[in-house]
Amino acid sequence: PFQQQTITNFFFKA
Amino acid sequence: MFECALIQGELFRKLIASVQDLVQDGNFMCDANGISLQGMDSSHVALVALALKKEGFVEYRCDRDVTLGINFANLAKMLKCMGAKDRLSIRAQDEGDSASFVFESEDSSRVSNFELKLMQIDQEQLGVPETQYKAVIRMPSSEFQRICKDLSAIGDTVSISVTKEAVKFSVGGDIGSGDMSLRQSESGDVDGDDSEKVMIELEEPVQQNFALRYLNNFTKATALSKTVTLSLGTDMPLVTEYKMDNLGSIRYYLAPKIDE
Repeated sequence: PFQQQTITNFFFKA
Repeated sequence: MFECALIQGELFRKLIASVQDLVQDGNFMCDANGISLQGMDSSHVALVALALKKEGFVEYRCDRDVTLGINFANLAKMLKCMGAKDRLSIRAQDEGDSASFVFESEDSSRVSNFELKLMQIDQEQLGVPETQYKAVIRMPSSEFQRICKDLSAIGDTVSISVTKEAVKFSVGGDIGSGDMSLRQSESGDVDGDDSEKVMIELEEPVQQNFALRYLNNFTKATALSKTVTLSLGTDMPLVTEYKMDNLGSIRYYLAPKIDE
């Protein structure tokens, strides 16, 4: 029932 | 020329052990203020960020910014040759293709020299936005380690929910379900070690789900600090931070699991 998010969805490319 | 020395080389070995299962290789960015490292796991679910301040070193010299591309498994092989109480020195030339690691025993009776080949690592750095977290929990790192380990035997996802009174870790799996709550320590309690306490700073109650496999991985850093700080918000990564007295910190960011 859970879907794993990725960290790149939250942090921007510097 | 880059040069630094740590009295407790062991600390550096523990740091490398705390990242090497999550990230294979990475760039140590060395500048006049200290050393930083950032890396993601291969699935891009977690990010580890290491920040070491020059004040934590007995010697620190960095004439020009240098980037040391390091394979952690290879570095760990060399650090294995270091004695538990050895002093560690790291040296690198500005444009060199290797870094030298020197281990010296307390009484200087044994000195070991290792040259590690450096790698060219093309790695994108991620910007971590400044965030106001809804809940910040500080707790004994060993307690967090135990909870993650024990709950992962029951399920693969933990739900962390925080209220003013307590933080609750809940798990469910094929065999059943369960939860463990830690109450905020009494503020009037002046006895005992501060690092034994559970402190909760709360703006508003929050609940998020996370993969226990990654949290267990983060707890490799337990040896670095008596306490761990968990910072949570709604629909944002969890921050698991281990602070080392004056040397700096290691932070792990973990993307949440969304309930469909």
